[in-house]
Amino acid sequence: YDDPPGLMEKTDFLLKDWINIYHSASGRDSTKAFSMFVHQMNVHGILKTDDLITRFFRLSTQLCVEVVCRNLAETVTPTVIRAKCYYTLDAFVRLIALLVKHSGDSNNTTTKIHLLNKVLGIVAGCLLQDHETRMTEFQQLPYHRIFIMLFLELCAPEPVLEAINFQVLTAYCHTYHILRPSKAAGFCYAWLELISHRVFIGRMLAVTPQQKGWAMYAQLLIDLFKYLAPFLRNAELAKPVTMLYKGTLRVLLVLLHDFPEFLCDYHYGFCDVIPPNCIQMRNLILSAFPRNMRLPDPFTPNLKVDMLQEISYAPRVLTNFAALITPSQFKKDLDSYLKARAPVTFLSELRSNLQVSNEPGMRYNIPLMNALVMYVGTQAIAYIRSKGLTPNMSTIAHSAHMDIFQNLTVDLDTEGRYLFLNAVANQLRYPNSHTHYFSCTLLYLFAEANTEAIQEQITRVLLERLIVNRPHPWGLLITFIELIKNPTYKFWNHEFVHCAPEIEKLFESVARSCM
Amino acid sequence: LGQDLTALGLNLNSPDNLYPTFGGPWAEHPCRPQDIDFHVPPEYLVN
Amino acid sequence: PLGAVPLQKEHQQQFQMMESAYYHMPHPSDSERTRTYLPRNPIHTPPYYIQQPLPHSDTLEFYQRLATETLFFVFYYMEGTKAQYLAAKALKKQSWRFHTKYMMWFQRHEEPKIINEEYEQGTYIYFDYEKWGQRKKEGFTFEYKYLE
Repeated sequence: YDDPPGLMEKTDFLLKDWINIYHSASGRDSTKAFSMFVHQMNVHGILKTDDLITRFFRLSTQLCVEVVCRNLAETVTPTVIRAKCYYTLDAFVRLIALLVKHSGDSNNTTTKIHLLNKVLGIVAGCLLQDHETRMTEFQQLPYHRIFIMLFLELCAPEPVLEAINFQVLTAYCHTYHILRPSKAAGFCYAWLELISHRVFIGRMLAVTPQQKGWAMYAQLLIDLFKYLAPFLRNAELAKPVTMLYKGTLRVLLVLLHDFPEFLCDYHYGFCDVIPPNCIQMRNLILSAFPRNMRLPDPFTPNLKVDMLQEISYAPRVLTNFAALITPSQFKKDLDSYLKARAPVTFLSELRSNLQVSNEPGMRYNIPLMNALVMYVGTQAIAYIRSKGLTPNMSTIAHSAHMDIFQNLTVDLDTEGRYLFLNAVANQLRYPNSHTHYFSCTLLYLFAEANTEAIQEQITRVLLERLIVNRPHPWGLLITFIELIKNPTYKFWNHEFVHCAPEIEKLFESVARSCM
Repeated sequence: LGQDLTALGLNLNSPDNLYPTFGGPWAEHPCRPQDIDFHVPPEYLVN
Repeated sequence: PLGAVPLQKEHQQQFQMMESAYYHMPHPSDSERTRTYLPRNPIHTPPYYIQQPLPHSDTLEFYQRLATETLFFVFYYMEGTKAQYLAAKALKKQSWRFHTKYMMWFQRHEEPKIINEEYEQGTYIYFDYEKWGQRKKEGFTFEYKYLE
């Protein structure tokens, strides 16, 4: 860093001086003390250049982290240790908050946000470097406290802060994305606590108008799911993973309860990165439905799903899944097949576009599979509507769209078909046109299947989603009920339904709750 | 079979939003009234 | 049919870091403003108290029914909370004033005998942390939830 000689000592002296001022009586409303201290900083030339300010913040952060790590190494009672840590950190945070608030004149938001981004970047840089050098000795506390206390200071109900709040949130989301768990695994618990803090959630999802914080918040959750995915892929979870997973479930439950529309809008992106075997967490996301919607009880006898008003409305899907269909030649061939239902060779090449390896369990490009299913399905709905019809068991048949789905059903191996059926089942949510179309598709594929193995696998995909603890998506329930109730599917005649007594009992218990 | 999500310390039937008192991803209980910061005039911070 | 997938090297390193962090989990108070007397770790209200907050307990009317001493206690011990804010409002309704210079509450006497530039004659209430600290050492505890 080749800091100018003496800068570290100067910084150490100033920081200690500020900490005393902050904790002295006059520190209460530190603005008075702050103006005296800024004068001090000027005298020491700290504020002379951008470079010196940057160095000052980096050195101060490192000094604070040093003090905290020394405190944490002491063997006194944890509350005393933490009080000593907060003593240093909270003063440093107040200094940053005051410098941000008072930099530039009151309505010059640019300088304030520029300084905030700088400081957040410096603290993040120190964290990543610390994470790399200290390895398993890395401590979350100092960085966790700096980020959250600074955020709380910048969310105080003051006009100058309210005016820059969205930029503050944006700066924080960028910083948290830089510090996502796959980049700083040793910070992952503090990170989840930071992004799920009640004030942060409130600001990102409730207070900020026009849902402007939703896309950034969705990105942070995707960062979390991407990190968890490899660990959750294996059924046995180690304790540290279970802790993070349960913490994630709590956060998702709060979102399901308070912001279901948020989960509805971003469900596609989330399910794209959640491992297929993470059934309950995926169900939790897929169970969300708009608060102003009343869901008819799926067990209502003779429920006419296609008579529901909402069934014709398309849900908001804020992921551009069409753009995820690559390479572009494949997308072109797909579009021309959908348009002309030719060339037939397109169907026989489908699998080769989706298969990426021969490694069992890793054979297919899951995001591409999901995007293909979503794209073909939504194109099918539009195509059926363009003919003045509505999707149902007969209008979805005999089309280029259904050719593709039937080809995937027949041509893929067990693993590939499982992923394909999952992509379809991931659209079984609350009453909307996607739920309806994909529910019909699943039932149609069951009815038209040319082998019992396919019917068994469709049943398995539905069943594994039903036997886990609640919640269960409405669309999943109505599809399964239709499958076991409607004699067209001859469900009960199939061998696999009676393959084991507990399976038979399970089907019967579901059947009983339907009748 | 997943977890019993009603046993994670969140009152999922609450008519009010959960996030204002959310104790965090590891908390077994929501925040209590006295845990929630309230912006009092700075002179009240006598501690 | 996906089965388990072995962790790649990168994930194993991440797991190591996560595991060491698992033994230094964040503490609830790490995310809260420093509150000397109101740490976040739950103090379980004994079963003989009502377990839920009383109805309307975060309204001014509720605080106006509390004894003056209780209001002072809430003000000084529940700093930075809505309870402190409402206790202050209730005290003002009882013609107490908060002296920002001395950080004390005071109540004017009817006929102020001595008035100098320092302060008015009246009843001054402040919190003697030292004395309280003294009592606290005798193992005296109190329930944050109910101050009656």
